[in-house]
Parts: sequence; structure tokens; C-alpha cells
Amino acid sequence: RAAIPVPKGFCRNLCHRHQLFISFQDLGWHKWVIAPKGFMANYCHGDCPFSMTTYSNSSNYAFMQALMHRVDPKVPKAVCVPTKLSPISMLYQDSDKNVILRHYEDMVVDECGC
Amino acid sequence: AWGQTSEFQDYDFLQFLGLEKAPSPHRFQPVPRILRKIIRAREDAAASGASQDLCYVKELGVRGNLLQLLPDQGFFLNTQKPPQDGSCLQKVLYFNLSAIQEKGKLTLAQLTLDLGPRSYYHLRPELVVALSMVKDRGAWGRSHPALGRLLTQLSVPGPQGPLQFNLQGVAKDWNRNRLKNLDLYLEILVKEDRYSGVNVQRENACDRLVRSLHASLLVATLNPKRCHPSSRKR
Repeated sequence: RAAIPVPKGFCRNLCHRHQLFISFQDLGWHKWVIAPKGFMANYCHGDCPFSMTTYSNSSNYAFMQALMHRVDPKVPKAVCVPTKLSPISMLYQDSDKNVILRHYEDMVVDECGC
Repeated sequence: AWGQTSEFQDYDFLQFLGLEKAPSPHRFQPVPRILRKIIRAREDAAASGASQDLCYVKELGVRGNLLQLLPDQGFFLNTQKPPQDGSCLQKVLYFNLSAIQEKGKLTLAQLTLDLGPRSYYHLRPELVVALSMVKDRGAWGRSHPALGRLLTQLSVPGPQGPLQFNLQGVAKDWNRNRLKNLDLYLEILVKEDRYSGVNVQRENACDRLVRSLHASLLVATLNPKRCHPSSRKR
């Protein structure tokens, strides 16, 4: 489920984090997932023009690639990727009556950058 | 296949989560407070953006990235005979350790015995709980299995919450030779000397205890591939 639009004044097509909630209820998994009810997975999408690559959470490499793209358009633009991720924990029951608490790394996108 | 709608692929997500297929439990097992406390603390930490070391379970003081609660699948012994010489309940506790999913090392094996609140108030004042390893499974048919080492014996005064036993020896055994199952022998006795009630009252109370006893084994496993050695911040 996509969620709240981007903050005011931010050019919508530039690289930024898009909110996306994965609901276990929507998947019909609420019968065996005890907690949480779902989680904010989010995703990164948007353009990485040269001006964008001078921002703080863009990599030096993105700056170089954007510069090279300006000189030779055959070099692809820098891309919009997660720069900060966090884990989730899931408490669920399997078919053999075992209750399991397991965590999964890098499931939630917290920040994006070029 | 042609024309296949891009339905969300449950299967891929389940595989990714380490599950063969979506579990279909007939009814929910009671979830111990400790597991709910852990998952709530993690959700709060995630919501506040705090960094977490998910390879350390601070509520239990052990390293581990997977917690599993295994239900007891054992059976009672001598339920036909009236309790004698103070013995109130004898049970073989059986836990299927091959259900432990995570590769890696067992860092916790904690047995919880919930005797149920009501049964306590009828077995005043003291219970003695004795827990032993079962040495020879084949002897289960007899009234008393061949016992291995006594793990613990403790007097339990008056009503209190579930009893917990840290079975470190079991965790060591599992790490050494991947036991397929764990068999324990549980005996609960009523201290005769201070028991003033008539036998029939004790008998009813022991029957109640048989019905309300709930045993479970909480195990924690640490997968070195997912958890770098002592990555926990000092």
C-alpha cells in the first residue's frame, strides 16, 4: 500500500524514499503471524541528475558517474539506491505448534541516495 | 505462463523467510510474555530508528538470532493409580529438537513449567519438583523409565508464576551431537509432613494439576553466518 506523498517543495521525480507498507493481513498471513501486523518496507526511486549527486547522502561514485554521463551520455546515470536499511523481527507459529521469533536483516529502507 | 496476472508470489516471499509453505496452525499456542516483550521492544526500537543488535537477546542475556518455543509432546505415567507416598504427578516431557531450524549453535535451552494458578491453591503448602534426564526411551512402557542424571530438585513454596529451568547441559549436548529429541522425567510431590488435608482432597488437587500443567522449551540459536562474533556493542 503506497502511503503519504513526498514532503512539500521536493521535486517529485528526484531520487527519494517512497513509503510502502506490507500488510500480513492483506496477504492472509495473520492466521500464523503473531506479530507484527505488517512492516514499512519502502523503496527507492527517482532521478539522479548531476545536481543531486552533490547532496550529503549521495556517494562520491555517483558524483563521478553523473559527471561522466554529462561528458558521454552512453555512460548511464547514477541510480537511486537505499543508503540506510534496518531489520525486522517476526513472531509466528509454524504448523508443528512451535512458536518462532526470527529476525531478518535489511528489510526496511530508511534512507535513499544516488 | 501467458496472461498470468502478476499476482503477489506468496511462495517466493515464504521461501525468502525460510519457510517451505505458509504454516496452517489449527490453533494458536500460548505465547509466553517474554517473546511478546522482546518483539514489542524491537518494534519500538525500529520505530524510533534506534540501531539494534539483533544477534543478542538482552531480555534473556544470550546471543542468538532465532528463538523457538517447542511444545511438550510427552505423556503422563501411572495416572490410573492413586497418588502414593506424596507423589502427585509423573510425566515424561518430550521435545522434538529436530524442529530447531537454524543452523549454528544453541545458546539457550530454558524449560518452563506452568502448573496453572488454581492447582497451587489446593496443594498448599509445598511442592517438590524433581526433573531428571530419561536414559532409556525403550523403557517408557514400564511404570517408571530408566532415569539418567537428576537435573534439579527444588521445593516450591505456595503459589507463584511459571517455574523456569535453564538446561545448559542440554544446550551443550545439542551442540556436540545434534540430539533429535529431548526426554525428561518430571515428578511433582506434595510434602507430606505439613499437608493436613484428607487424601481425597489431595487426589482431586493432583488431578487438577495433571490437567493444568503446561510445559514448553525455549531455545535460542546463533547462526555465525548471520551474526558476526560478539558484534554486540560493549
